[in-house]
Amino acid sequence: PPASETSPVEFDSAISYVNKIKNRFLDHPEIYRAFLEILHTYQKEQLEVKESRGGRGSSGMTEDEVFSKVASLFKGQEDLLAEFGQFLPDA
Amino acid sequence: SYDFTPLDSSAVYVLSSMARLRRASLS
Repeated sequence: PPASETSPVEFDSAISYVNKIKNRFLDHPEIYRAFLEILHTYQKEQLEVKESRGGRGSSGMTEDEVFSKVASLFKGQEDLLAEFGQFLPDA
Repeated sequence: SYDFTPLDSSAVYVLSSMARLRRASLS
């Protein structure tokens, strides 16, 4: 598929990954919520960077920052973290 | 079966966009 479109495979793996995290942290919904929060902050900052392109040159939240936040959240859940790394653009 | 809230769906959206960017950066 073209780089501008999300392929069904990417969509499916995102769905099953979100589902996996949700199920893994059924007893700790705060961890799942914090994960969603990190993703939303990342997305929001990416949008702000796009809108202000040519401005002060801020790059928003980097993939490294996202990864380290998720790493501290998923401590001891190495499989989840490894899988998350597969979604990151420069992992 | 998937019981997704709007928040879950937007997480799926962010993750699949990340995967797409990754593919774009690898190709």
